[in-house]
Amino acid sequence: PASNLGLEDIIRKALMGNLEE
Amino acid sequence: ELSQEQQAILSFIVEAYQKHRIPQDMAKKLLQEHFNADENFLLLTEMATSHVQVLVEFTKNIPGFSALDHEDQIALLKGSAVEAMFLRSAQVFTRKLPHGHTEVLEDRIRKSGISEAFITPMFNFYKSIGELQMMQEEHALLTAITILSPDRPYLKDQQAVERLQEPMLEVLRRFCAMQHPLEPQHFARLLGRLTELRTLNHHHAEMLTSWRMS
Repeated sequence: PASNLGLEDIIRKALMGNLEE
Repeated sequence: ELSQEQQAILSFIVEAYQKHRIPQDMAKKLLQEHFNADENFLLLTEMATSHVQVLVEFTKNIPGFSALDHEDQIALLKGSAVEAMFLRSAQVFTRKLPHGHTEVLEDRIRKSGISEAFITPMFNFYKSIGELQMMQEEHALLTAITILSPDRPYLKDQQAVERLQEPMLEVLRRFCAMQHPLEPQHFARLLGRLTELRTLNHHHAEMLTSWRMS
């Protein structure tokens, strides 16, 4: 789940537009 | 008055700020369902994740942001995520919610296991934001200004960030002068809240550690 990701991982994913992952 | 270009920036930023917000069903969960301490922790963690995702979507709309160096984009977002989150939460606590909702939210946060030493400054901040009776435009601009702070750690091109932040500050300054002609200190007070945010940000890592241990 997203809650297990660190802040930077969440930012990187969101910047790349991979919110659905 | 705002120039045509400044008006366009303002409308664009406000629209992006209103469009990108935490999904309503998640916010509803926070109010309607009862959870034990573990589930409470998980829900607040999910909300924080959603906050960051929404913040990134909003930030992509800030004029010039996408043209910045990719690693600098990450440095800005990493440096400001907590501050932007507190700013957005403050809006929730100062808005007129249906009767009892603010209490439910406050109770949930107070029972989340976060130590009182961190909770009190947080609610003091919400109160100080509430006193300013900020408009949506001011919230959106102040969030953009926070994100575009040129002094974040690991930032390579500070000048490029300054060039993006300055027009935002000028739009906010003029907007304040237009909306609060009898309160010449309003703009300075808004910027003063950014200093408070820095302090909250500073204590946030400590707060997380105490929360996890609890």
